[in-house]
Amino acid sequence: IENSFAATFAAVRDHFADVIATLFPGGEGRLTLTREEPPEVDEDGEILDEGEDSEPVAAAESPRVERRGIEISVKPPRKAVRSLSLLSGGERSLVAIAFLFAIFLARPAPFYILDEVEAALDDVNIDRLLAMLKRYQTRTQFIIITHQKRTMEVADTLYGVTMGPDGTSKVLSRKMKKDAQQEMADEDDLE
Amino acid sequence: IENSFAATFAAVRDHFADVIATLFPGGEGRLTLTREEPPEVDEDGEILDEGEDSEPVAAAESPRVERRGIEISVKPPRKAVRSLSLLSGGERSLVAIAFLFAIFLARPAPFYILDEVEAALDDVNIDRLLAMLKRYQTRTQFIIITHQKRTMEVADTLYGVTMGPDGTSKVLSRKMKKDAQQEMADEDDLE
Amino acid sequence: MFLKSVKARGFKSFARSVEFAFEPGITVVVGPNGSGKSNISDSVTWAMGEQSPTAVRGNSMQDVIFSGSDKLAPAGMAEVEILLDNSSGAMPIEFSEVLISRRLYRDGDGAYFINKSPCRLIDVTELLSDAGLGRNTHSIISQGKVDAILESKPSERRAYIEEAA
Amino acid sequence: MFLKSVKARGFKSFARSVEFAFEPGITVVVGPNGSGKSNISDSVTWAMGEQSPTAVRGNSMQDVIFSGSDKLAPAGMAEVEILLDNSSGAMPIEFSEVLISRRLYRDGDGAYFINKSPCRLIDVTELLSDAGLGRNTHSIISQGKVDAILESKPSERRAYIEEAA
Ligand SMILES: Nc1ncnc2c1ncn2[C@@H]1O[C@H](COP(=O)(O)OP(=O)(O)OP(=O)(O)O)[C@@H](O)[C@H]1O
Ligand SMILES: Nc1ncnc2c1ncn2[C@@H]1O[C@H](COP(=O)(O)OP(=O)(O)OP(=O)(O)O)[C@@H](O)[C@H]1O
Ligand SMILES: [Mg+2]
Ligand SMILES: [Mg+2]
Repeated sequence: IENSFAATFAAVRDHFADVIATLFPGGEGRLTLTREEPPEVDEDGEILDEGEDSEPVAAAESPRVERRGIEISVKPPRKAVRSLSLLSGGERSLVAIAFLFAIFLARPAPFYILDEVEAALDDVNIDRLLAMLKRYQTRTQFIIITHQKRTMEVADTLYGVTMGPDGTSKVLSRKMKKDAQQEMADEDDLE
Repeated sequence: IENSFAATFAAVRDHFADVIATLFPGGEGRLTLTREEPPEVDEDGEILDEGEDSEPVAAAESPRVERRGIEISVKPPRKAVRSLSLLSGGERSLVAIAFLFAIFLARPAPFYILDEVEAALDDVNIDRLLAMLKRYQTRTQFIIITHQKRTMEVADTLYGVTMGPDGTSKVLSRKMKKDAQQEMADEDDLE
Repeated sequence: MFLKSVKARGFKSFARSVEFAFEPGITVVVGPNGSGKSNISDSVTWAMGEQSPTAVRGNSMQDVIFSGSDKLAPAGMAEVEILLDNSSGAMPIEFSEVLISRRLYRDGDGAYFINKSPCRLIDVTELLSDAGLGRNTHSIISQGKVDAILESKPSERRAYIEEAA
Repeated sequence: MFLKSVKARGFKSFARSVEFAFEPGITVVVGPNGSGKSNISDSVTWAMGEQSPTAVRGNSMQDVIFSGSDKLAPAGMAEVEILLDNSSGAMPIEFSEVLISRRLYRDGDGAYFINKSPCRLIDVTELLSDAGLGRNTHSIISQGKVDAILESKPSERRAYIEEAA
């Protein structure tokens, strides 16, 4: 079991660095395994050592890999590495998306359902996320729930859902790509 | 102390019903005081009786008002009243906003800072929220952080913040209403 | 392999039977607040065997059964069917499509089916896990939960990798 | 009464002193992800006497002190000044404007000031509470926390009303 964890971790780690470089151009991301002993905790039970000072351990080196946790550290462009809690709302979304994409790239699942994952992102970062979805759409299926017009534009298929007069959900329409552009203009009726 | 709690609760309760009627046209909202005894809890410690079955108690009736909690129940238009946890993301934002506005209307604070409170809302509901902000902007000051273009349009003053090449925040600009329309078109540079 | 369709009946706001047919590639779902978009995602999570009511935003699992509206009486049962394309043979089953169904009745009775044959929950979860759809693959990101991974402790994040291993 | 200005120096991403002058009515703040918008809201929460690091997204209160960037060394102190218009006399103090300042040094020493005179935390919180700005007025809604009120138990919601009473 250990070998496959170590191999998967190594693959996810490498992909994470790549995806962070794509989502934070000029930034860096790193996944490391925590030290062996249980982390120090403060009086609230919060882990004290999340962040820089855990020395990265090459997954293959230690036979006791099985109990190690995974630490995420990110350096946004031009900034210092800080605790994840100090990142902005949008930056946190991007880091979380990067982690999930790193796992996807190491071991793809047959489909992904993403429910308003880009709600905290500005337009530039929405475009970066959408570019990534388009790059990988031949490797897996993405079903995306959104209110963002930019996201609607990358749809191969667009579904409209609405609440009927009887208080139940109705499926309004399903447009293939070629009609979707035209319908986009009418999207405001759905919203 | 009791009288002022009872009076404030009564005012907030009435305002809550009004604000819900504005944000959910055709819907109803109600604030009620919980019963005296502590709520039943299930094995996870979740309160079992949140919702319909707590009989509303007129604040003035009971001398033991001081230990009562406040229950929120909302009936979206055409739907039945359900537990708050079953409401949608946007509906939950609206109910929370209604509660906060109900308190504001009963006892206004000098200013409010709202950080992306409309992130989960569709365009129709963003417009309803903005209409409410405009209606009350002479009674208090609103400072709103957002990525939504619709929200930018209601600004009397628009501030731009950006991250400088040295990794620190810079205040880019501050436009008064009359120039804000023109700058809106250039907003994409900021984003 | 991909998700070919989702059919829901009596599940949350889907009082009458609705069907979503999906294609490979990118499908986008839009609609007003409260129209039922996240309920689609919940229906798939539930059909895949989810046991925690809070994972589908309920206090008890019966909360997923359509509980009525101004015009309609509550339903007695919730049912969701998800159809997975298996033409690549990823799932160790000799069909080119796999239909996974789940039902829940008001009295708490539940049932699972694979290609319409009754089965146990463990049969569903094992079949899905073979296809890379285990509980921890996080292939379904619920609304507002995108940064949950950042809130979890380092040891909890390990489960993400173990599942994928 | 309204918030006339916020000045921050060495506070989070505001390494050098920045000032925001606000008017009555509606002010909207925009900018890219990570540019420092929510840090403005945190700076006001902090200047008003906030004691919990998690309320300003830190693990310890020193996390609010600018901790350096690629080009700049960390700051030794964080300072925020908020100027409140008091021409309506809402605050029981004979000035037409009230400046509330807070400082924190790397060694953990902190200080509060009202109109530049040193004071205690309790002086700041009492003054604000007279003006309807107590801890529970929820006049500052942090990012992602809008529906926190729905997650709280009925007894916790009571504090919202008690504060306003
Ligand atoms: N058991 C149930 N019976 C009937 N309706 C239900 C049930 N459970 C939830 N609902 C309804 O489903 C609606 C929520 O739907 P959902 O969360 O899917 O909306 P959404 O389209 O995702 O909206 P948003 O854009 O705000 O996130 C609620 O209004 C709720 O009343
Ligand atoms: N002590 C500190 N020193 C330096 N920079 C800090 C400090 N604390 C936080 N930051 C920086 O502040 C940035 C976050 O700013 P903030 O949360 O205000 O962004 P925002 O404009 O609200 O973005 P979003 O639109 O994504 O919500 C982070 O990138 C973080 O690195
Ligand atoms: Mg939703
Ligand atoms: Mg922010």
